[in-house]
Amino acid sequence: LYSGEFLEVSIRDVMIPSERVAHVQVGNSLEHALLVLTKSGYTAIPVLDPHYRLMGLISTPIIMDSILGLERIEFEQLEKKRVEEAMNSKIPRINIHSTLQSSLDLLVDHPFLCIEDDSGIFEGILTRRTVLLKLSKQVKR
Amino acid sequence: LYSGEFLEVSIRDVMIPSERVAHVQVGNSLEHALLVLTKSGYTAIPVLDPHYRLMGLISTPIIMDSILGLERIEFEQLEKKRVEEAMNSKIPRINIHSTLQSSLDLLVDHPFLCIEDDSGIFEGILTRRTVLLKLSKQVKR
Ligand SMILES: Nc1ncnc2c1ncn2[C@@H]1O[C@@H]2COP(=O)(O)O[C@H]3[C@@H](O)[C@H](n4cnc5c(N)ncnc54)O[C@@H]3COP(=O)(O)O[C@H]2[C@H]1O
Ligand SMILES: Nc1ncnc2c1ncn2[C@@H]1O[C@@H]2COP(=O)(O)O[C@H]3[C@@H](O)[C@H](n4cnc5c(N)ncnc54)O[C@@H]3COP(=O)(O)O[C@H]2[C@H]1O
Repeated sequence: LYSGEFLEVSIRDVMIPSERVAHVQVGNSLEHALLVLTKSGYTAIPVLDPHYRLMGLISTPIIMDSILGLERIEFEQLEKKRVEEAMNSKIPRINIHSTLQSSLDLLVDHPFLCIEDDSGIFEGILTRRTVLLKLSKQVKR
Repeated sequence: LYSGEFLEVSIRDVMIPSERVAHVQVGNSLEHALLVLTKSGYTAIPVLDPHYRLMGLISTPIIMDSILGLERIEFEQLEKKRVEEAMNSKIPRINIHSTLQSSLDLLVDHPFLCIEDDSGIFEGILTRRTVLLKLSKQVKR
């Protein structure tokens, strides 16, 4: 931590590449999104458009909150709503050419960060686990 | 991390104390648990017994998976199932007298850790955010 090496790693080397990232499309229903989240076991995943551009993220808290009625959670609404209406589109976007250092602050408030190339195409995600693993290995030496 | 100071902090000083931790009781229904999760905005929270002993944790992935049928998620099952039947009871338990160092490895695989006193009474949680915040401040100096 002897900081240089840890933080000057390139994002591409430590990210989870897009092909291994569970995601949904902007046009999917919330019912479909909840099934993808449930089967993948993740609580939040990226939302892409048909050209693989990064649009936002969807999570179980967002989905449940969007169908929370006065008396109960209105599950029948899931098939009627789209990911696009509920998703969080105000997410930080990390450029693939950044170093880990610039992302560290953001990981304080975000469990994972979405990475894109110069034209906004989704490249992968950087997770808190990745950073904590590097930290715990360095602390041991 | 100029490591001594960062890691020899006592857990009590950095944990979120029990009074600020959203939780549910072992006997609650999954419907109630999902409402607590939705209103608090968290994806996973501790499960306690009536004496405030730590029993496990419940999360939206666990709840959804427990009612996942062959064709659809069976929401009507939520009121019929109890937290106790679905919760993850195999969770790491950190003693209140530990230092941060011993918990670092566990935070690689767990977004938060539950802390208990010597008699198993729930004391609070230690989150990844807390550790990442300390790390990012140290890296800046
Ligand atoms: N199938 C699995 N196998 C092993 N461990 C698992 C796991 N699912 C979850 N975990 C553990 O639980 C943490 C929180 O997962 P969560 O889904 O809430 O939060 C995840 C999820 O929202 C997202 N994420 C991680 N990997 C993903 C992937 N392959 N596709 C889509 N989203 C992913 O990034 C967040 C942070 O991930 P991180 O790895 O730091 O932290 C993960 C990891 O330590
Ligand atoms: N109301 C809120 N205000 C500000 N930021 C929020 C927030 N809700 C969530 N976040 C952010 O999202 C991260 C993941 O939250 P999650 O609920 O999946 O995962 C949480 C949740 O399962 C649990 N947790 C945190 N605080 C809790 C509390 N007061 N009561 C119960 N569980 C809590 O510990 C996990 C890791 O928390 P951590 O703080 O490291 O990481 C949090 C935090 O950075």
